[in-house]
Amino acid sequence: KEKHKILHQLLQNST
Amino acid sequence: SHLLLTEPAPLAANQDNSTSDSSLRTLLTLCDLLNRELLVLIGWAKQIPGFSELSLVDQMSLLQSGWMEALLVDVAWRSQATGEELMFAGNLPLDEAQCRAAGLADVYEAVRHLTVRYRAMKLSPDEVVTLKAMALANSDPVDCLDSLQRFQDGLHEALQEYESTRREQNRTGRLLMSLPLLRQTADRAVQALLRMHHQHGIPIHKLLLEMLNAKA
Repeated sequence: KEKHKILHQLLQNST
Repeated sequence: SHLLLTEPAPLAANQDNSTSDSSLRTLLTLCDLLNRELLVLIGWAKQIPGFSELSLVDQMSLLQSGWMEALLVDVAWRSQATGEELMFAGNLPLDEAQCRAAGLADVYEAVRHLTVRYRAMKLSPDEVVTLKAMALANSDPVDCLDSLQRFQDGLHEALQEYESTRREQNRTGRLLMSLPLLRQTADRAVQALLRMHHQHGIPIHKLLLEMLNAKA
């Protein structure tokens, strides 16, 4: 998951 | 109609000015555009009915699998009216020679083929937005098959309902059977960008690189 950090963060942010 | 409403406005390319090498400039401009489009795409995915009900792991997996396909549906759609040029953005048309000079000859060929195929099918805007969402949904779940199937079924039903108002028999099936060509095209584009990065040291923004590496 560390490898996909940015995507993970962007999905967790609310729209 | 929900997909039509949530369709993001197309982005404009920001011409790169860091180099006088026009081929490199094309490539850097394109990579910057793709990186910004990815941000928009992730926001768009969250608005597709059913996507937010997927687990975070499956949301990531679908985006990692389908992002280039979704972006290329847009490129092919924007290029419907043009002759030989591919409209990566309204202000970034690239012809074969420009793509070749930028090391993207095979990407040009593949996306052009997709564009011609879509043109022959005379896609409507409704079909384009649905295909784009289906490209994203068309993957194996890591986590929960049930919620992914609900997500896929919703899109499938929307497409069937839309096609039932039109006269062309077998249209839904034909659209679905165009998805393998889209995947093949996206794979070639991903491989080309990874090659430009690894073999030619082209700098790539963090998000784009992360998404490319997820497919490496």
